[in-house]
Amino acid sequence: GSKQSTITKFFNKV
Amino acid sequence: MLELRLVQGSLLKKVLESIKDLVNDANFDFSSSGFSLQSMDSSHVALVALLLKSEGFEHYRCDRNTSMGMNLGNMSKMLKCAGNDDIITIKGDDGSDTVTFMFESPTQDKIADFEMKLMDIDSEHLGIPEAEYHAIVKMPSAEFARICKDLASIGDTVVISVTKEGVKFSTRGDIGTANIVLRQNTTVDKPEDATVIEMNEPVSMTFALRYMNSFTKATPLSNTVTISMSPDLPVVVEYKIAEMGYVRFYLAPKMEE
Repeated sequence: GSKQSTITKFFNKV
Repeated sequence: MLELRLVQGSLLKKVLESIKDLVNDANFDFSSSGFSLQSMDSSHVALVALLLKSEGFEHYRCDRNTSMGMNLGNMSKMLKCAGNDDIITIKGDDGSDTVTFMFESPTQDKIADFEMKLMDIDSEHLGIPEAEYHAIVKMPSAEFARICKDLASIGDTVVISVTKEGVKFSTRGDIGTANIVLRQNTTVDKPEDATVIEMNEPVSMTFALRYMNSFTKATPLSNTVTISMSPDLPVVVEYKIAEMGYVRFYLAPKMEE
C-alpha cells in the first residue's frame, strides 16, 4: 500500500 | 500604518472561502509590494501559499513590513458580512492587537467597520525551492473540480498520470474503478476552455482526493487551474488571481512504502 507523506519531507524550514 | 483598499472586495471573500477549511489560522505578511500567506494544514500534508500584489489594490499603504496572525474562520465570518459588490479596506496600526475591515457599498450609502482580534501564531515558514516540473497541465478549473468530485464518490485517492497521450485521473474503491482521460485540446473558442499539456517526462503520482477537493474551493477565483508535477515533489495546484497574484496549494504525494 501507499503511505501519505508530508510537506516537511520535501520543503525545509527557513 | 497599514491601509489596503480593494475595489473588487469579492476577491478577498473568495480567497478566504478557498483556504479557510484547510488552514485554521495563519500569519498575513504585509510589505510594500503586497501581502502573502503561507501555511500548512494541521496534518502537514498540504500547504497553501497566497500572494496578492499591491498593484491590484486601488490604494495600498504599508509603511513597514508587518505580520498579523488571524484566525481564518473568524476572518471569513467577518468578510461574509461584506456584500459581493462592496469595496473592502483592511486597516491596521503598528502594535495594535486588532485589524479593521471596512466595507463600503458601491454607492457609498452603507459603510461598515468590523474590528477583529489578532492572535499570536507560531508558524514555521518553509522554503519552497524552484523546480523544473516533469509535467504541467493547464485546464478549465470547473473541469478539474468536476473530476475530483466525481472520483471522490468512487475512491479516496487519485492517480494522476501524464503521458504524451494526455492526462489521466484514476481511482479505485469498493464499488469499482474509474479512469478519466483528458487530451490536449487547444482548438476552443475561448482560451480558458483549453487543456494544455506540457510534458518533459511522463509522470504518475498518487494523491488524497479529500485534499484535492478542498483545493477546488478556489474554483471561483479563476477559470483555469495549473497542475504541476514531478516525482518526489508535492504537486502544485495553482489558481491565478487576475492581475493580482495567486493561490497555490501544495499536496504531498502518497508514496509506496
